[in-house]
Amino acid sequence: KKLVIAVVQDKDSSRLSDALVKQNLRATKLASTGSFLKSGNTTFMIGVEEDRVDSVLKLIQDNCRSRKQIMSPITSMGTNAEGYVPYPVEVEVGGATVFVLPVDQFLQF
Amino acid sequence: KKLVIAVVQDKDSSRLSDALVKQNLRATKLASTGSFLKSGNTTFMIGVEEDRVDSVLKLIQDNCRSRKQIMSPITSMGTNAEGYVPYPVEVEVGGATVFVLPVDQFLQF
Amino acid sequence: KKLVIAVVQDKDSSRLSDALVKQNLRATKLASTGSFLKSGNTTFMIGVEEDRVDSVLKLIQDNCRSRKQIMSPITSMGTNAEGYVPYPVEVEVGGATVFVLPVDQFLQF
Ligand SMILES: Nc1ncnc2c1ncn2[C@@H]1O[C@@H]2COP(=O)(O)O[C@H]3[C@@H](O)[C@H](n4cnc5c(N)ncnc54)O[C@@H]3COP(=O)(O)O[C@H]2[C@H]1O
Ligand SMILES: Nc1ncnc2c1ncn2[C@@H]1O[C@@H]2COP(=O)(O)O[C@H]3[C@@H](O)[C@H](n4cnc5c(N)ncnc54)O[C@@H]3COP(=O)(O)O[C@H]2[C@H]1O
Ligand SMILES: Nc1ncnc2c1ncn2[C@@H]1O[C@@H]2COP(=O)(O)O[C@H]3[C@@H](O)[C@H](n4cnc5c(N)ncnc54)O[C@@H]3COP(=O)(O)O[C@H]2[C@H]1O
Repeated sequence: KKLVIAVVQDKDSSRLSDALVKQNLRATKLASTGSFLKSGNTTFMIGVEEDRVDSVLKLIQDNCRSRKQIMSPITSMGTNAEGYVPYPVEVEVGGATVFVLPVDQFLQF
Repeated sequence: KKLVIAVVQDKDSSRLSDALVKQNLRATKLASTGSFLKSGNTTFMIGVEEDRVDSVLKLIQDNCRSRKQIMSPITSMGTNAEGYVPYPVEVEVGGATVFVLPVDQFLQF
Repeated sequence: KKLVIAVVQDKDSSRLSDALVKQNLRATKLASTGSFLKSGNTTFMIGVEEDRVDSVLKLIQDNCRSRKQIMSPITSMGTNAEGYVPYPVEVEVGGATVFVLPVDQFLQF
């Protein structure tokens, strides 16, 4: 078993969830926040047999889109310059950030 | 050290939390959602010495019950057929879904 | 790549988040709860190249403080004695509890 952890945009969360269910892939969702844009996103935890990891990755790729998001001036603490951005700035947010973790044991009670 | 990740039903969350504290086992809880029933559940993260993994697993098994849950027709996007279930359907939800992950380093500051 | 999971106090969450962004380290935050004090804290997931793990750990250590928190009598289910603590008790909460996890694959779509 492997544990796939995928951070996706909220807009794609239902579509990805339904696509996983249709392929009988089980998953758990957590509400999360990006540290740069400080806006909400969704973290999926998907426990899957090693031989189905590639089909989970393809499913994530097919159902999660990259989009431009406006970074509002008040949250732009993270700039290297004076510390704030006077104008709204457009940031390209990717479709998914994915980690595949090794699993020592998997159990269901 | 190992990191035990356990997805349990909300109804068992306090009982499991108290049982862990009584055995001086430390844990962190996260609010989560099941991708199939789309209802709330609880994800525990329990960092524990390798030689205590078995007692954590037994504690989870003893404190988390499986139950039948009603799946309401509007959330049943995931069926293979027309895409919706006309009548409420009973689904058996297990007591816990558990992953034991290897840990390279554990630190407390 | 490694996945650093750090449980920190809510009070340090923004400072740590901004410090990570300044060093161009990417992270995702999750709202969480401690199982002993049953009060809110923050769990960071930080995917980072293996050669930057030490600088992430130092950043966490520099930005997260330990503090005394008052444990209110009603939540002290976890004591070993009668099961409740008659007086408010002071508990020292550390700055951060950190797990460094191995990662098989890292992808961004
Ligand atoms: N220091 C910085 N300087 C300039 N631009 C920056 C930046 N940090 C982030 N960005 C940009 O902002 C987008 C949103 O980042 P955020 O941290 O809100 O939301 C992130 C975060 O929640 C998560 N994420 C990305 N990389 C991660 C990592 N290595 N570890 C943990 N979470 C990560 O995935 C979300 C989307 O990331 P993505 O890379 O597609 O998109 C990122 C990236 O394009
Ligand atoms: N491999 C995995 N990776 C990550 N998280 C996992 C997982 N397996 C289970 N979980 C988590 O544990 C919860 C309970 O799963 P369980 O299999 O006991 O109980 C499940 C199962 O009996 C049933 N079920 C789930 N997916 C199904 C599907 N595609 N077809 C038919 N029944 C399904 O519905 C119950 C509730 O599922 P729900 O998704 O709401 O909630 C799930 C999900 O949050
Ligand atoms: N091995 C582990 N696995 C997963 N998460 C872990 C962990 N160790 C610590 N944590 C997380 O970090 C928070 C702070 O832990 P710390 O040990 O600094 O500070 C702790 C500790 O000083 C004390 N404490 C915890 N459990 C105790 C117990 N059974 N007996 C006495 N004191 C306890 O209460 C403080 C707050 O604990 P709380 O549970 O509310 O919140 C914990 C928990 O969310």
